[in-house]
Amino acid sequence: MAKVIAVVSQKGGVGKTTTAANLGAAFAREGQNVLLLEVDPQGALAPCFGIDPTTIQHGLASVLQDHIEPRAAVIETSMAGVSLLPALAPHEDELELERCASAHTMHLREVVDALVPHYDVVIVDAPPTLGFLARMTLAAADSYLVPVQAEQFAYRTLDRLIDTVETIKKDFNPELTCEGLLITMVDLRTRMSVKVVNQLYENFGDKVLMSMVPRTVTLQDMPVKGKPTVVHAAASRGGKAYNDVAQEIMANQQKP
Amino acid sequence: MAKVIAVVSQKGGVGKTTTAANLGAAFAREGQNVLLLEVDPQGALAPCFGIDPTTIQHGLASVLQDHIEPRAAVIETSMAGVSLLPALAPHEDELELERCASAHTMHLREVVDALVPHYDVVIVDAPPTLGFLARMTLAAADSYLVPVQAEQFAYRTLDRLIDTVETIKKDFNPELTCEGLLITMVDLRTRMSVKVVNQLYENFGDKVLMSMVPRTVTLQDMPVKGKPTVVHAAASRGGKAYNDVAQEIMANQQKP
Ligand SMILES: Nc1ncnc2c1ncn2[C@@H]1O[C@H](COP(=O)(O)OP(=O)(O)OP(=O)(O)O)[C@@H](O)[C@H]1O
Ligand SMILES: Nc1ncnc2c1ncn2[C@@H]1O[C@H](COP(=O)(O)OP(=O)(O)OP(=O)(O)O)[C@@H](O)[C@H]1O
Ligand SMILES: [Mg+2]
Ligand SMILES: [Mg+2]
Repeated sequence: MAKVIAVVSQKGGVGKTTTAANLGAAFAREGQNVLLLEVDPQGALAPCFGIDPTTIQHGLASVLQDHIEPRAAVIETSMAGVSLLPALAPHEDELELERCASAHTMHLREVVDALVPHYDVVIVDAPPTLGFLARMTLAAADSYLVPVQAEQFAYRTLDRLIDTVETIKKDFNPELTCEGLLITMVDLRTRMSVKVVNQLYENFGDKVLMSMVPRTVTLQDMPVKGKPTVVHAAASRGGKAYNDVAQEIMANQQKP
Repeated sequence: MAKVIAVVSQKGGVGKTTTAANLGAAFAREGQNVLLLEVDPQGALAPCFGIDPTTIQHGLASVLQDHIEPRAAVIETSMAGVSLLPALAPHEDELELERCASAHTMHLREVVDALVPHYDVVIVDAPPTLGFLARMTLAAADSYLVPVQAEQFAYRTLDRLIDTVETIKKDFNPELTCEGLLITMVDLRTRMSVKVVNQLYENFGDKVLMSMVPRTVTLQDMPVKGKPTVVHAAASRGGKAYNDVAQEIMANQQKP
């Protein structure tokens, strides 16, 4: 029975997709059966695994509109242990996803329930919003992981995200827990980075993961290489960082 | 009669808000009367002008639900010539904005029509999506400006944005034109940056603005300083770059 981890932040470009792809690959290299479930209409996950988005037959949009069964939309990637359910096929659009999410907050939860028997972990890549799609994502998850960029703008967005989490816990998903805050794109040469990292540890203490992800060019070329960084550059600073994050999350999940 | 420029990109964190705030301030320093119209529920604009978001009485959400007149929601910032209509007051939420946008694509256009007699330029800060909020934004604009990060992910998102623009032109706003593609966060020390900049000029030639914005720490601390970079650090690389962008846009608008 899979654990469902939602990677969420309403702030754009903080590393949600980079985190989902690399964590998924890192868990798979530990022998886990991983499903990457893409709710973000941008469709940035497929190229990270060398999949041409124009070849996608059906996306989550078709599943939520009951055109096909969830398992029929799952793609086996070329990486052992990693499957992908993409948000949109070329003929589908973002509005269909938003309409389904606004009509029925628990709809993704029902889709996930049909899929969890077949995997060890489901990682959900959410869009940069706190609207209908993000709420549907949080309602479907066991836990949520928040990438936080070590920059001023990103730090201030945590309050509204926490409000949304509390609303979803109250109305739909009381069991939802926090997997942690993951500090991303850290450049400790800048005073801003050091200051924000300290503030995060002071304010959110035990929720902040000890492993941080540095700003590094090796994490930018996944769509070019067609593979996650933990695969094509496992020994690089970026690859090592995400392997450490995966190890820390797995260790946390063992705790009682 | 104001020109309405929408700053759009479904990619997160590419510099939409940083561009909207700095362009607005640069135009105001040229003597223009500027309205910043925030459609992005994140509310990142207010802190760029030293406005505490908890003091906001009514946002665009109230205007779209007909609780108040558009002009009643406009805040005079401490900077001469710059006014702000924020997306949300603390008691409002993102879902209200999304519902209004899905119900009535032209609703923002009607709000803008009530405001344009009072300004020289309206700059709209859009959220990182191509859903209902983005479409409502494009339907309300005279032109759209796209910040494009000099990184692989960002480059590939232009196709879907252009499809959305074409749909909106066909169904709602035939006069919509492209103000340009603005290359942001350029770090020409990295091979990735140089390659992406070349690809953009090859593929979109005359649409790419000549002025580019470097990746620089001076563009990150607007919420800390409570002022746009073109105001608090006009001579810095970041301040100079956005002044150049403003000059180029104003020169383009003079052409027949
Ligand atoms: N640690 C890092 N170092 C350098 N670049 C990074 C790092 N993590 C991500 N990036 C780059 O930053 C950009 C944004 O990352 P990513 O797409 O993962 O963020 P996101 O939160 O999923 O964005 P969105 O909100 O648009 O979905 C990408 O171009 C990516 O390659
Ligand atoms: N040229 C630059 N150099 C360095 N940092 C920058 C630059 N432009 C923006 N930033 C920083 O990058 C982050 C994202 O910028 P910004 O918020 O303007 O993007 P956005 O597209 O509006 O994001 P969103 O999609 O979440 O609305 C911010 O922390 C900002 O301070
Ligand atoms: Mg993403
Ligand atoms: Mg923004």
